[in-house]
Amino acid sequence: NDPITIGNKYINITIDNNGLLSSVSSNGITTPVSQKFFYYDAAIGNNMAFVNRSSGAYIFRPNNTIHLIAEKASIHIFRGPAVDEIHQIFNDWISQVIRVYKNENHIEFEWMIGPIPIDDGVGKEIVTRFDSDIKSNGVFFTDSNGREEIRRKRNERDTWTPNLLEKVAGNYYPLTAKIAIEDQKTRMAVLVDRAQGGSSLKDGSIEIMIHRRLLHDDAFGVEEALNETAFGSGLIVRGQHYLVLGPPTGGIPSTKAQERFLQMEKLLPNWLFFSNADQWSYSEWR
Amino acid sequence: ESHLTFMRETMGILQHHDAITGTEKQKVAFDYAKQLAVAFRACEINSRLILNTIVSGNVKALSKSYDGEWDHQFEFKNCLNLNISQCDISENSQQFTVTVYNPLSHSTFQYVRVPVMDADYQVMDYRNIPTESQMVPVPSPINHIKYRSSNATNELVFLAAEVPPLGYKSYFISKQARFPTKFTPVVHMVSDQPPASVEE
Repeated sequence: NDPITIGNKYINITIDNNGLLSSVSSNGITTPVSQKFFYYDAAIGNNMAFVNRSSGAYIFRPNNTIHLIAEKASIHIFRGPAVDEIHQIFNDWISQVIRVYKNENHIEFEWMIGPIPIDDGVGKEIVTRFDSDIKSNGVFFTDSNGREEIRRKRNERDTWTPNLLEKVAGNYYPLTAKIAIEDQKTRMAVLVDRAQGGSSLKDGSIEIMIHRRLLHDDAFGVEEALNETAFGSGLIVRGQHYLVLGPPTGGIPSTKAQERFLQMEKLLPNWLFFSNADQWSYSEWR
Repeated sequence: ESHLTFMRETMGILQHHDAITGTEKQKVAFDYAKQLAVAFRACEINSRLILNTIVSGNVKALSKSYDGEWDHQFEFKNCLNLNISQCDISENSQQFTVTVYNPLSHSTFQYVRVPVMDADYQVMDYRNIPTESQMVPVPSPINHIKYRSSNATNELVFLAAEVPPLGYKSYFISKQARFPTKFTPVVHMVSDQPPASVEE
């Protein structure tokens, strides 16, 4: 029932007695950070009206209300010389491994989602959300090409004043490599392992969409809903996010430099080659 | 060059937004996966040639007394489903090697995760020194839906340290006498012995 800490000399995380992430200590900073899974109901629209189509393959159009999927997770902890892992089980269709390698200064989240239940007749769009006390003042940073980091401001646009009717979808942006928020004291970045959509819908928060199962077509040409039953029961997705936390300026390497190195190593990883060596002795191979 | 161009063209096709998670029908995803697999297979020939050239060159350089032609062709294979803990060679071999090639211009430290069966494994580096390793279970869905074609229950984790820029390191992994896995981490202690003399 006591909080649990895993980590190394660079970074430590604490898991609360609900089995959920509660804080991160890294680069001399300790910040309360929670991470939970949520879903949006996919909007059901009138496909005859252009401005009111259903959420589908072409349109990410969730309803504005967000639902928490699980308040608790059961956990198993594995500690060893290479990595500490916490295996979380949220429900029948969401599990996750949080891991900290012994020589790394980031946290890895490997999630597995699906098949998304649709027994209630509602399409769902699943997001992971990191909440912190960072006073980001509506500002967040995304990249859209793996290089340039673009400043975004919630509910705003650079060159006109929008009146956003879809507060969620209207603030989502493409992520190729990462999304970040910061204040004067702390910067928090989440790197993705594939192109995804993400946003910061409240101060201190980062959310990333990771899986969808929809029951209506959006009338943009596919003429099928994104409701996959290719394996008989809906799709399971598995992927990774990497969290880096530290001061926004200073430090050697700086937090941004750490993010950049990590991005290089995750998006341009080492190539692994496997060879069967059943016919070889070690000395022959050597 | 033609192999690389094929890969470039495939990557170009995958810039389309339908190749992005959550926006495409699964049949489209399968087609993209198929195209990528063909492109990888084409480039695998290049990478094998490159690695064989490097390895053969190194072997010749290391063995001054070696006066024959280096005729052993290593069968370097990609495992493209490592992201879902699936690799035919590591799961079904008593012994196998993992070669880590670093395509970046700075040296890297990477924790390698290899899907394996429920057994004990020893990881040896090129200096005849055991590399510290750890077994962890492969995460599986609670609903027990089979989402991968693999019997691997565990992953073997070890650090490939200081892989040189545009260079490689190799590791020899062998299955050991079976001990029950209790998932208290299996630790292979690093030897206190100095590394065997290797001419670099």
